[in-house]
Amino acid sequence: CTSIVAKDGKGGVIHARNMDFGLFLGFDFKNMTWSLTEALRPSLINIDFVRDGQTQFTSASFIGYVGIFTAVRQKKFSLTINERFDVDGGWVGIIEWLLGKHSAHWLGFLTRDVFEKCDNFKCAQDYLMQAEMTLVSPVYFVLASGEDPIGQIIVRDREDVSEVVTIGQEEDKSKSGSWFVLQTNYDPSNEPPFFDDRRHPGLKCMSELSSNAASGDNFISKEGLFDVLSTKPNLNMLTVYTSLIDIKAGIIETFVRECPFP
Amino acid sequence: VLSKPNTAKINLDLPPIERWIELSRSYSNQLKATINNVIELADKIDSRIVPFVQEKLPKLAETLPQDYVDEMKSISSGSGLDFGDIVLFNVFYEAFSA
Repeated sequence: CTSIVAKDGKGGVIHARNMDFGLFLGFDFKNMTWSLTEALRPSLINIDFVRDGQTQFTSASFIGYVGIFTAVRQKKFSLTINERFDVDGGWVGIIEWLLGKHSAHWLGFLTRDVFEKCDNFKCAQDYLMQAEMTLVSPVYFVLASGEDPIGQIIVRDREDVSEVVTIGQEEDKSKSGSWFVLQTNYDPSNEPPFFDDRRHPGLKCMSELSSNAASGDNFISKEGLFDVLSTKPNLNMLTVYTSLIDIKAGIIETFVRECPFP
Repeated sequence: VLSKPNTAKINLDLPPIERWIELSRSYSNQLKATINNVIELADKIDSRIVPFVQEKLPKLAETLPQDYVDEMKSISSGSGLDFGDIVLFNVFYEAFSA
């Protein structure tokens, strides 16, 4: 996956993501495709969760899945989830759950809870940082605010937050943490492996496609972000969809993607 | 870009046990194809995984938050798919990361 939150030049941020999904052993040599990726594409759907006739939040989801991987609460916040490959899994969480400790959260239900219970960015941030999780594979939460130009990567272990990267903490404008944050599937403080480096191509695209205001602030358009996420290897054979999130409008524009065998 | 997905509504004013029935009935073929694919892949990894999950998860699912258990039951009811399969699909991030 690749998730990006970037300044939009209008005082806010745009949030976008590529959702990559595949499974080890899942390559179909006959058709030269990843079979789970192919199976998931037709089951993609945008869901408006409605209460009292009003949309509370909107998600880009798969039919049959009640949790959240990509969602927005209008004007308040948006959230995307990236799998974290860097760290050994929290096997102990699953074992504890099987042995009867049921207080920890499963990922999909935790993220759904955030949208059910939180009406602002701070609440969502606290919830995602503090909840105990049943994680087998730790996770990156990429969170954006609809009220302030805030974008944040929260690097989660089962019990703790191991790292946070926020827009504005980095001076070098070619790096994540400057006027944008960009997260793939590896810890921000470590280099990604050479065989799966989507970070540096993504950073290069962000630099090349950004605009520069008179004030010296960089920003990017929705179309620019879409181009970043359409560039290989950020777009790859495991990419199921690309979502562009307009937090103020509460709209997720989702595109089913395909990337042919090289 | 291949296409843009449809948009559906889930009415949170309905009891959780009813929320997903209509949607999962309309998309039961897609859901069956996806879940069959997930099960086939799990079988490739280890043929003991699916029988274990199908046997244990419905009981273990009762320990998950009740609203979400009911929502998964409503998906099972609408699509005609086994409840254990729906639970598996909903915890597959953790299950398959393992």
